[in-house]
Formats: sequence, C-alpha cells, structure tokens
Amino acid sequence: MENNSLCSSLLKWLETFPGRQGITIHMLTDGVVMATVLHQIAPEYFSKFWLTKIKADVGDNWRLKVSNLRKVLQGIVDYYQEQLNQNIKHFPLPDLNKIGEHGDPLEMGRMLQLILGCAVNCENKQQYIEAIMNMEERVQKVIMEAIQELMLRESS
Amino acid sequence: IESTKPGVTGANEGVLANFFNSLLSKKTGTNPP
Repeated sequence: MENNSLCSSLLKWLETFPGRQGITIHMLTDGVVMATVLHQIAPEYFSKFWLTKIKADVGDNWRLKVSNLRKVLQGIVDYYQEQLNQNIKHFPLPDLNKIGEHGDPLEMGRMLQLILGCAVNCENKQQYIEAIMNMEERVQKVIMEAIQELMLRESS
Repeated sequence: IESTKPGVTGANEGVLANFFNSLLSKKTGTNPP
C-alpha cells in the first residue's frame, strides 16, 4: 500500500477530530497533537496524567520531538496489549527519528495507522467508525486496508 | 448503517459499509483500566 496515500488519507481522517482542520505532517512531528487525540479516543487509558509526560513546547528541537514520540508510541503499544488484548508485534513500528527529524510521510503513516487502530477498537469506537463512513470513498478504502493490515498482523 | 457520502458507487459502498459495520459489531476487547 503506497504509504503516501496512507499518510494523506489518515491526515484527512484526523481532520474529523474537533479543531484539527488543515492538520499537516509538520504539526504532528512533536507528538503533542497525537497524544491529545489519543486522550480523546481513550481518556481512561491515555489519562490527563499521561498527557503531562508529553512536553508541549519543544519547538524544532528534534531530540525532544523524538522523546515525545517515543512516549506516545509506547503508550499505543501498551494500549493494544493491555486494553485491546491485541498483539501487534509483527507490525513494523514507525522510525521515530525519521518522523521527528524529517517528518517522513511513510513513517508518519505507520504511526497514524496505529492511532487509527486505537480509535476503531476503543470503547467509543462507534463515533469514529461512523465519521470514517462519511468520508470520501477513496479515503474509506485506504482506511479499510490500513485497519485490515493491523488486523492481519493481529490474527497472524 | 449506510454510508451517507454522495457519489459513492454501489459495489464499493457495499464492501466498505459491510466492513465498517462488522467493526462496529465486533466485540470491543477493552479491559477496565
């Protein structure tokens, strides 16, 4: 699956969240928006306390960005394991340095794919799935394949 | 739940709607925190 279309489709998906219109890859590279979205998806797990661990004002310091991204990714992996009972060991985890330093769309697509998996499996999944069902068909198709890839990893 | 997106072609819409409806009905495996 051509990962630029994955990244651009998942950016469109993120725009369905309140206040995220016009979101860009660069806006996501510090991990703060990702953490806020995860807090909205599963506040019981990605709690306010968890959010405090994510540094808000890292500017362009890519090392601090990567440090944030590492906490976000670890939280996601733990959520799949502890909350969703899903094994994603086979899923190619994103290269956080490439995201933090270069905003790499391929790696960003992987990260957003994991967040998508949280949204469509969480307690409040209905609102997120229905929002996807109201998107362009082409985008829905990319999102379906992204979820299937996660599930494939989970079932294989 | 039918996708309400205008201009969606019939065949694809069915596949997409079926998939997302199956996600909706899939048991949520979330443990209490």
